[in-house]
Amino acid sequence: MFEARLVQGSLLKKVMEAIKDLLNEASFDCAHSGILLQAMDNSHVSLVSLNLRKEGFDKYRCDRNIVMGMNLTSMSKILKCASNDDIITMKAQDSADTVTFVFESPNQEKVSEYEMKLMNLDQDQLGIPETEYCCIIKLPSGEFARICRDLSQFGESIVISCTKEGVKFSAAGDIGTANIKLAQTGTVDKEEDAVIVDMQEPVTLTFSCKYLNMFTKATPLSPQVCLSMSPDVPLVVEYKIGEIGHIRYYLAPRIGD
Amino acid sequence: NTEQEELEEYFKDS
Repeated sequence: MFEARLVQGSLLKKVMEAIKDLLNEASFDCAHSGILLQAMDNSHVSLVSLNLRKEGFDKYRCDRNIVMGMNLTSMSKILKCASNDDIITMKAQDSADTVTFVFESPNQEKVSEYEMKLMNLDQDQLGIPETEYCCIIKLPSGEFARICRDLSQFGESIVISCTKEGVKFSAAGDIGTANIKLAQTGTVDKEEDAVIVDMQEPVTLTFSCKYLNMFTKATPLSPQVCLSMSPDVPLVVEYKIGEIGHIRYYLAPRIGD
Repeated sequence: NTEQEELEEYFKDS
């Protein structure tokens, strides 16, 4: 028996918005410690890694490990039926071919149940290597989304350049060039407004604008985003999911730009 | 696509 109940059900709705444009289908690995999802996007250009720890759920039970292959378009349709303040429970029998979503209104006056067919997905087992990153940049997630959106008007690529002074985002195209520099912030009232650069070596890498913009669909999950870069390895874009876990996107640098 | 290959290699090597 698997059962995971989340009072803050809106988090699950936001997680779905953050992955549904990148993945058509994915396997949810449910284990005693929590739920993991790891999958390459539809074009195999980026990797999505989602981690939801059992401690983040209000009730979590997983008697034996199960892998639930889900069609994310269908799952997204179902989660759209939940209100933002609904409590969401996912449950499945050990060897079931369906998963049930239960939405409870906060006053328990309305309870909706949706059953969805599971899929057998033959997905590659991928490992994420431990990497020491030369630059780790934390910035407000809304700011990052704005920069990606603004620069996508100029070209298909964004150059991210990190030095000890701060981080520079640039794009160039037919209409001209754009450069946005963010300096490290001094003292800020709210931690989430800070720009923090932790740099061992300066790094400059080029990434696809389209994918960075897709990653920013996770912005509602967290006020801060963390970018980790090293030469010749994929960029990591990480959003925390409340106290429950995180979503990480990995994107290979563009070659030959 | 070289970026695809790079990414797949990075995750498969581990």
